[in-house]
Amino acid sequence: PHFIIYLPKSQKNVCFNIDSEPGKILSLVSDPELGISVNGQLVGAKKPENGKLSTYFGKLGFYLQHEDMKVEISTETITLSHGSRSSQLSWADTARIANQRVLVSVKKEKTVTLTLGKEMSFSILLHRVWKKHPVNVDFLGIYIPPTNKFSPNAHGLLGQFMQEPKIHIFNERPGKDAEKPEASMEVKGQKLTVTRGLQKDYRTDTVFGTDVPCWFVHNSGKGFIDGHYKDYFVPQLYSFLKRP
Amino acid sequence: SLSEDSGEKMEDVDQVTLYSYKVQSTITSRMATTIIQSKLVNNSPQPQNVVFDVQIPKGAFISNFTMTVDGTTFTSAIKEKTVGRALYSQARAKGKTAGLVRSRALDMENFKTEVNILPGAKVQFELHYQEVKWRKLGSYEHRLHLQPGRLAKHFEVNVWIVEPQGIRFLHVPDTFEGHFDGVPVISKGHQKAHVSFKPTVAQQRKCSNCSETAVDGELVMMYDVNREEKAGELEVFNGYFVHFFAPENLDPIPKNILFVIDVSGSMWGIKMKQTVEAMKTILDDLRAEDQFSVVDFNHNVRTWRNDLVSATKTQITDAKRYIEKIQPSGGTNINEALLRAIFILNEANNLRLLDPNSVSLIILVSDGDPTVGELKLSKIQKNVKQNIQDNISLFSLGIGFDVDYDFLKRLSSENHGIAQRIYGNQDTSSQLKKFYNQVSTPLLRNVQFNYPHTSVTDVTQNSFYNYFGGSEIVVAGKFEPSKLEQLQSVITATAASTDLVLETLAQMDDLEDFLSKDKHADPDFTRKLWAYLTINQLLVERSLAPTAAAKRKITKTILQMSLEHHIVTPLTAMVIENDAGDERMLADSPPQDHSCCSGALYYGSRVAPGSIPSWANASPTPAMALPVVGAKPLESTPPPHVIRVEND
Repeated sequence: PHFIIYLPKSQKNVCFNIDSEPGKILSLVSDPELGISVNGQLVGAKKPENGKLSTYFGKLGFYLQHEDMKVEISTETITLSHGSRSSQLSWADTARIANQRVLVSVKKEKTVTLTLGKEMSFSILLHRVWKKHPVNVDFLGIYIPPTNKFSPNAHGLLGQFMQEPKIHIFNERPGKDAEKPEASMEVKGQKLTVTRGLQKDYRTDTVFGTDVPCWFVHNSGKGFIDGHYKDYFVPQLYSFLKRP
Repeated sequence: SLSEDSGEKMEDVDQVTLYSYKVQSTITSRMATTIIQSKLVNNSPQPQNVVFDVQIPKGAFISNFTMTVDGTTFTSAIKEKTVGRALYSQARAKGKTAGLVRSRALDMENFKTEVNILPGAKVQFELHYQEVKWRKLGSYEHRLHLQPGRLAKHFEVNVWIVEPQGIRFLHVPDTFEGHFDGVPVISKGHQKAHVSFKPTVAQQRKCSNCSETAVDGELVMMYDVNREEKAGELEVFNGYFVHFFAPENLDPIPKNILFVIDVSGSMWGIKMKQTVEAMKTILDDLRAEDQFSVVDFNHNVRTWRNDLVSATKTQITDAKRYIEKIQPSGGTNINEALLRAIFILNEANNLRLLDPNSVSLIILVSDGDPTVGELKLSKIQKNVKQNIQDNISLFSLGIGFDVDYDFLKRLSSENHGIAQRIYGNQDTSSQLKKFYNQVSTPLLRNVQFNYPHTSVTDVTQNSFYNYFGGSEIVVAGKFEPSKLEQLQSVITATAASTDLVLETLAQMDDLEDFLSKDKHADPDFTRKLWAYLTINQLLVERSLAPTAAAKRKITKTILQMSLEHHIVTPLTAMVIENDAGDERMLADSPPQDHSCCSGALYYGSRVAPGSIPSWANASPTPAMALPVVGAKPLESTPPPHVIRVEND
């Protein structure tokens, strides 16, 4: 999966990507204080390309502990479980399921919007591919607005950036590849080499996406994210991240 | 003998030869149209009486009948009952009769025609009828009662099933005890299926040298459509729409259920034995989150428990033990029994002992009319209506034919339930269990269908108290194609722990090419289904009409629709006459059985199709306008030399 982090104060986009094994579950947001966890389970492409197997988010899990509610979103179904009871919809429906403060709204074959009261919302996009494509598989994208009020202790691959880190980008210069400028970025006491590039925002154009220029951090975001990306593996779709 | 051209030798023991017997059914999106055609010839030197006697499902509407006797064709016209009778009395056909008679079978009616034909004469009968398939216990059943009465040189049954949603499975069970093994041929595609049944004369014989036919029973087809993809299917065509709704992936809603069982003397013997047997299985099927109790009544009213009890294993065992000990005797006091059941549920509700997400059901099982206490049926009905709270659905099961079934139907229809007739014999138990299984899994409450567009009119009942797993809710209506490009529906409902809003958009031409591609698909199915549903619902509304004026108004509408849609209903009759109009027969339906949508599980109500509940209107901030961390589209245009960074 590709990550794009928008830093409102410095008005910069920083991006990185992580490729790991299908089945692994990554913690995106973990906020034990608010009782909210968001995890993504990886799905692999049908076969490697150039010797490398791409992975995507095939399933997302939202756990709203205080509401005793779990929402599992896969590329096929959307399941809302409250205690022992569950209701399921499919991406073929246009529907809304509401329970107390939680509202799950499905736009047929496009998006699911999950809102918690008025203070929190998440947007999940479905990327459908040609079923017989030899390599590509359906996958999901998730978008989290800066207006979401997580606690200061929130963490996870995305959650940690709810507290915006200071960054300083300087010494912009031609890169090894003349067409890919490089620069230096100081962040969290580290000095990284970053590369200018493009990522995609699919919310307005679900097929081709909109180009988003960003400074790309190499090595699965090392130095920009706390610790190593493997620190963000969690055992279950609804687990909270265990921090050292 | 006719054997020379078929190569098969037919005895001439029978003076009348059945040259061909053909049945053809087309089911398009639950709407089934069946044609039964029979051709006979009188081989004997004497005039012969020929009978065309077919059984059609109760609640099916006959739409056409023609008869050709020695070249003289009789055609049918649908008339208002009294008009039909008057015409018939003016020109009674000589030596010919026709009529619809009520059969003793559970859910069938007989259409019978008898005609006297001269030696050598030929006669051809052709009957058309239509019915809607109701989904029960997860499948639709199409039953064809085959009773040609004699060997037929050409015998064939063809059934085409066309379902735009896709056919999930199709099964033709063996209902002839293995006699026709391998004869039904099934071919099934994704959206279409065909079943053919064409036994040869040899195969029709009861035994290798018998002259009786073994074709005497029902050919049954069971199927269901694909539902994994979508919870509802909205089909629009020709200015009508039909909406099918049968979601499955929902958790059962807890139920508070009271079984009110008649243990009067008339239940003695097999009825009680079968009822006890059924109850033992039914109690075992209760779920842990259900609450229940049992009220048994004769001239007295008793309860197993005076209030609702959780369906734990121990409680269920105890209730079963109680039921096993029941000895039927004495009179029947339905009024007190129902009021006691209602009191128990009301009390529990008032004391907040019920799960707010639960549904409350009363299942009344009785085999006779009241003989003790309040005897007046209308008074009992009034008492129940006055005492029952709005959250309770009442289902009535009438065993046998001594119970006033109309009363049970009215009683249930006005209390969010339905009534069903049960045959009092050795399979009473399975009928009771089958009925219970249809209501054992409530999945949704307060289901309402809304069609916000003003050009949508004539919507059938669109508000339902419950939705039970394994069944299907059907709503239909009209719209003006010129004013709509797409038809939108909003279904609102409450599941076990969530409120559900389901929006569906159907394009005007969604079905066009699908239906045009298949010559068996009935392009008129939406109109027929709408008419069928509307007339049946009006029939029940008529029986519940509070004033004579209201009843008259409904009667007028039903009659108008029956004539317009050319169908025999309890208010119309079929006049069959020859071209000259000097010979007529009359077929009118059984007067007393105004059954609504026989087989339908729901009797709902009508709410303005555009009135979406307020809670369903609250929609979240539009998904696309969300500002997000990490992917905010920037206004600045990147320098042209920037290219995509794929990944490390």
